Amino acid sequence: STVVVVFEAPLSKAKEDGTVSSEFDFCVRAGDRIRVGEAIGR
Amino acid sequence: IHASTNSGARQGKFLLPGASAAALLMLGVLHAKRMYDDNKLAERKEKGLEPEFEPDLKASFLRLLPLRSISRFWGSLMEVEVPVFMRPAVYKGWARAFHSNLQESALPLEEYPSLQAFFTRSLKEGSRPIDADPNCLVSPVDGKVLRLGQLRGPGAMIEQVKGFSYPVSSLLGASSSLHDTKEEDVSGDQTEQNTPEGSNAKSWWRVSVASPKLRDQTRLSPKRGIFYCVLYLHPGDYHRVHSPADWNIFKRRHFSGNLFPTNERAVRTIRNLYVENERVVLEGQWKEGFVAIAAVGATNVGSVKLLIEPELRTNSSGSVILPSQPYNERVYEPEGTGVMVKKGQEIAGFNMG
Repeated sequence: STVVVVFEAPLSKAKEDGTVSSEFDFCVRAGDRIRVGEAIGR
Repeated sequence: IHASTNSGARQGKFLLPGASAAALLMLGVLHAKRMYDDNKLAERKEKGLEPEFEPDLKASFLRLLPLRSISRFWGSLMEVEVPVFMRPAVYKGWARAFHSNLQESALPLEEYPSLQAFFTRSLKEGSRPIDADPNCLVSPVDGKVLRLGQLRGPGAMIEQVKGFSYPVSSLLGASSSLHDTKEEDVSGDQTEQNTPEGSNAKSWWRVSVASPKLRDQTRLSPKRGIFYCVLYLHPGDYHRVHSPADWNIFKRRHFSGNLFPTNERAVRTIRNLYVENERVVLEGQWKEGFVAIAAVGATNVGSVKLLIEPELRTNSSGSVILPSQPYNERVYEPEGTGVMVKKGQEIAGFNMG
């Protein structure tokens, strides 16, 4: 069986000092094993 | 006459009936082709080349089979009660075949009356610690990450395998509220997300600002993207589904579809696999916006149970797939708030058959 998660997340945020912080990023890659409760991305 | 019967007997002795010889020959050819294909795939992997989509004869043959009935028959087999003295051996055999971790099972093996009960087992308390970072999304299941990435452009396609993609709107249901996030159209100029098709393409990521004073705020507010992650559960994996974040589930869609296998070979050879298969979609909102989970069944694991809607029945013989109404939908009360679930909370589970 298969589970597909589709979600909205911030792409990038311009800070007051004009720099851009890169927002959401995956912390797993295709092929990784993962378990319930482990972060997919932050 | 004597001589002819002798020679006839001699002939019969050596001449296998034609059909058996042909069947053996065909099986041999098919097996050789399967070995050749697997060999080719292994070579591609060694070279770091990704497997590509290549429909084959077997995929077309699968379309002819009554997969839903086969799935329900398999499920009824799995419900058969196993005598208590046989349970440890049977479940250890399953665990060895599918690499299940028996140490985590919540109950002693003797307590699972059938393979179905063992398959849907829960785990010992604390077996799956939930990442406490409030800004992270966690995996809802145990499994292998097949694909992940960001949806871009008006088509918003998810890659099933290199060389074949399917529209996320077909997976979630065309009326998915994912569309609603495309435009907070008020008035004034539009600042568009970096869509590959250039800024004029009609895209989902249009962010419009009403007036100059808002522009600064909007400049500081996060631009948003839609991301996806496809997770494959092996037959031996823990098969309950947990919540990936604190979110409100607004609606549920049940697509009573086909039940093709969803193993690696099927992903590579069956077109629109996740869009054709039986599945349950939960859709709602988390602190960063839209979120949806699609639990897709397969021949051996054909049904999904929802803890938040125990009365839902999937993979049932009565359900007919109508092109005009590919799914049935339920909006959870109170509308707009739905069912609130916490990150890591158990929300659903897969069942065999």
